[in-house]
Formats: sequence, C-alpha cells, structure tokens
Amino acid sequence: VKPVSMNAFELISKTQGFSLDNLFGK
Amino acid sequence: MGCFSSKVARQFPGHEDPVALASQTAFSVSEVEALFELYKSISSSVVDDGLISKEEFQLALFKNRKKENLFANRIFELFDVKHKGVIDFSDFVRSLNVFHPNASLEDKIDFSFKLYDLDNTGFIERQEVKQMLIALLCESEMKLADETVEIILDKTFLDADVNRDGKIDKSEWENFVCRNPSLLKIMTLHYLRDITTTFPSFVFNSEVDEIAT
Repeated sequence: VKPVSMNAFELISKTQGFSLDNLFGK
Repeated sequence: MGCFSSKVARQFPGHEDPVALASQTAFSVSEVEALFELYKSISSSVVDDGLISKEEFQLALFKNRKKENLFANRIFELFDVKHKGVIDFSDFVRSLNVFHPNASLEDKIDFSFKLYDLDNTGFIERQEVKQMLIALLCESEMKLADETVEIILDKTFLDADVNRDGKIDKSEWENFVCRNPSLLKIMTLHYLRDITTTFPSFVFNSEVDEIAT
C-alpha cells in the first residue's frame, strides 16, 4: 500500500513501532 | 486480610480495592487482580517503588528503557491520569479499561482523540499530526518527501475537517473514525480478555476472600 493512499492517522498507526500488547509480554 | 491490604497499599501507592476498581471498569475482580500481577512486574523492573515510571513503561514496550517514541510517550502521558510523572495501579487499570474489548466505543473515541491532541488544546491541529507523523516516519526509517507528507495532511484534513477551520474538533473526529473504523483498531487489546490465564498467579496473592468472576 502506498503511504500517499493512506490518511495521516492510518500512517501513524502503521509506523507507531510498537503494540500495547507488548505490555503483556506478547 | 486487613494487615495484608494495608501492606499492599503501603508498597503500592494508588492501589485501590480490586472490588471497587472492578465495579468501575469492564474488568472482573479476578481480572483486576491478574492486572496487579502484571503491574507488580512492570513497576519493579527498574526501581521497586510500586509505581510505573516512563522508563519502566518504555522497557515493557520495547525491552529497552532508553527507547524514545513519540506515540509511546503520549500514551504514557494519558495513562498518567494524575499528572505525577508515574502511573499508579488505579491509573493503570482505568487506562487499560479503555482498551478492553467490552469498553464503550465512546471511551475509545475519546482516548484516541486525546492521543492525537498532543498539546491538549481540545482540537487535533494540523501541526500536531505533522509532528507525530514526521517523528514516527523518522523512527521507522521510512523516507517520505516533505511534499508527500503535505499531500497526505491535505487529504486527511480535507476529509476530516468538515468545517474547514484548519483543526479537527471532537465531533469531526467522531464522524471521521466512524467512516474509518480501522483507526480504532489500536484501541482494543484482545489479550485483556485472557488476562487471568496470562497471569494465573493472582490466585495465590488474592486480597479478596471470594474471587468474583
């Protein structure tokens, strides 16, 4: 998917670099 | 039980009665107690003071206490409900509650709005979104030309900022996420449903006589 086809918030979610699931050791 | 409870309260500032916390959240008493097992582990990972510092939060997320990430910093700020620079147990449970699969959509929308309203102005402003986007693009080593970033922002605000005042207010955000439900995916943690099986040791450390499930 090309970044330019996403809205800014989708792009932020995709590049956030972590998941809160990591808190559970997952 | 009284002695044990007061000892817990002394060791963990902000620790509230699990039954009371369960009554105010989507968690059962058992789940609150299982979250306490998780909380104990995170809050003692750097300094064993019964509170989660930013460093301990980063360590839990990234296995690296020095890793800086704008999005993680913002989540820490929102979890730090009392603005003390640390997350106490009641903050931890109430904040994670928003991510529970059974939490209300309204709470999830509200939290996600605050996440992007970096300066707490009550609006998601273009420069806030740009700041977060550029920071995360740098961290992920994804290179995008400035012009491309501006095009993405233009398109986003054209779609979300219905009244064209250059910023996204709460009702515009509600409308936008209803049309783009994938944006709320990060607001639900499915592991929260299985938290008692992930941290079964809560049974041995229970503070309540009868575990209500």
